[in-house]
Amino acid sequence: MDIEQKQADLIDYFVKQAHNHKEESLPNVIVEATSNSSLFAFSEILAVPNITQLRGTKYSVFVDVLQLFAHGTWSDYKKNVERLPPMVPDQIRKLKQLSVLTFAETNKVLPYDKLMQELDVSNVRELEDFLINECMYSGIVRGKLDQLRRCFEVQFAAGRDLRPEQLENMIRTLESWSTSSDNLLVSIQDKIKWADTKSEMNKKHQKDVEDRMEAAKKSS
Amino acid sequence: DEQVLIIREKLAELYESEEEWSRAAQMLSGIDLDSGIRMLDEAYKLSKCVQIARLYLEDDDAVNAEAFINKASFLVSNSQHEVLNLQYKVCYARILDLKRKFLEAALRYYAISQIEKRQIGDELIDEEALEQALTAAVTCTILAAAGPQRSRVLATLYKDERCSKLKIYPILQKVYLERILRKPEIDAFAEELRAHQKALLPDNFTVLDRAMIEHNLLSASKLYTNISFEELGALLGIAPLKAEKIASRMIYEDRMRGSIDQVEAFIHFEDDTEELQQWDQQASLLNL
Amino acid sequence: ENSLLRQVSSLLRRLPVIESEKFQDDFL
Repeated sequence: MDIEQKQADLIDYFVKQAHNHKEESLPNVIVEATSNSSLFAFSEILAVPNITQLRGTKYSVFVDVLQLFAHGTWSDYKKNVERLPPMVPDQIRKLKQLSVLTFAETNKVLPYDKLMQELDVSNVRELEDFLINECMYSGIVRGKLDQLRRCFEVQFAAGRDLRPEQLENMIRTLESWSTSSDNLLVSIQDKIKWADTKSEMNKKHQKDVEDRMEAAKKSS
Repeated sequence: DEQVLIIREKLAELYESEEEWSRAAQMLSGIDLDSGIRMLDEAYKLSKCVQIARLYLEDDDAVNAEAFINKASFLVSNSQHEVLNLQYKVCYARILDLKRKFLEAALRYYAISQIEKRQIGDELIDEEALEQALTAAVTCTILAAAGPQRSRVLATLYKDERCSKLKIYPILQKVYLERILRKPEIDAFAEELRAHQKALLPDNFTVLDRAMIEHNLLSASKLYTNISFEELGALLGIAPLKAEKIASRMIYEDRMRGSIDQVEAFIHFEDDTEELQQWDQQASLLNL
Repeated sequence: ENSLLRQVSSLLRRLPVIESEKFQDDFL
C-alpha cells in the first residue's frame, strides 16, 4: 500500500499535465510518465479525455505505449516493436519491472530461466541484480531469491492496472476467501460446541461414578 | 616543585604551538599530580589529565590517552567544571573510536551531539561541532559489527531528524534499510574516514572492508533463501572461501541466522520461525 | 477507483500466505 501512497501525487500530477497540455505535447507527457522511476500505474492517465482523444490522430501510437505500460509486458513490446516508438532506457527498465509484477500475478514462484528469457537477461547475476535493485529495493516486490532451486519466491507484489476482464476473477477470489473464512469460523464453532459437550459428558460421567462409589460404600 | 611545574607547563605550551603534541603531553605528564608533598586541587588534576589525553589524541595515541582519561575518570564525577566534563566526554569517545570499540564510541558521540546548551563556561558550542559529533556517531555505528545491537543504534540515528541533513545520510539510510552497499558508495564513505578506521587487520581486510562485508552479508541474508559461496563472493567482492569464513563466524556469534553446506558449497539463510508463527505474522493481511 | 483495485489485486496475490506440508499438518 506504500506504493500507492508514493505514487498518488505523481498520478495527480500527470493527470493534470494530460488535462492541461495540447495534443502536440501529450506524447512528451506520456514519455515522461512512463519514464518516471516511481510511477507504476497508468489507468488514471489513460482515462483523461485528452489522451483518449489522441486515438485516430497521428499521436495514436502513444496511447498504445500508455496502454502497454498499463497492462503489457516487455515481450508484448518486442512483438510490436516496429509499430511502437523507440523507448528510452528508463522506459525499458520500467517495462521490465512491470513485467515482473505481471508474472507475479499468476505465480508465486518465478523460475530464473523464465525470467531471464522474458526480460532478455543473459546470466543469473544480472537477473538477481535487476530483481534486487530495480524490484525489491524500489519496493514494488518483496521476496526471496533461491539459488539452489533457481527461482524467485514472491511474497508481495504491487498491483498493476486492472484489465476489465480481471475484475470478475478478483471478485470470485474475494468471495471464495470470504466463504472459506465463514466455513472455518463455523467449523471452529462446532469444535467448541463439541468440546463443551464432551466436557459436560465427562463431568456427568465422573459424577455418576463417584455417586455409585458412595452408594456402594454405604451399602457395604 | 612549583618552579618545575611552571617550566613544564611553559615547555608544553611551546611544544603545542609547534604541533609537537606527544612531546607536549610527555612534558605535562612529568608533573607529579599524586604527590603527597604538594596539595593540588582536584580541578587542576582533572584539567591536566584531560589536557594530556587530548594532546596524545592529536597524535592518535589511544594507549597513552586512555591512561590519562582513566585517571581523569576518578575525578570527573565530583567535577562541577562543565567545560572539563565535556572535554573528558569527547576524549573518551575518541579513545573508544581509536580502539575500534565503535558502538560504544557511537553512543558517546551521540550523547555529545545532543548537548542543548550553546555556551558552557567560556566555550561556545557551535552547531558545526554538534554536527561533527553526530556524523562521528553515524560513522562509528556503520563501522561497528553488524548485528542486533548495531541495528538498535542505527534505528535511533535514522529516526533522528538531524541526521537527514548530514552528508553521510544516504549511506546511513542504506545501512539502516539493510541494503547492499556498492563499491562507489563504499569508496565515497571511505574518503571521510580517518586512518585508524581504514587500518589493516590481521586477516588482511581493513576495518572498513570487514564492516562493509559483514553488512552486505547481512543484507544478502534478507534477500536470499540460499546462495552459493561463489555468488556470495562475487556479491561481496571477495574470494568464495573468505565469504564462507566470514559467514560462519557471524553465524557462530549469533549475529546472523543460517547454516553452511560445505558439500554443496551453499549458505542457507534461515528464518527458523515455526510455520504457525509465520502464518500468524500474516495477520496484517486481514487488516488490509 | 483504480488505486483501490490495484491494492486489492496486490492483496489477493498474497494468498495463500503459506503453502507447505508442515504448515498443513500444524494447521490441521
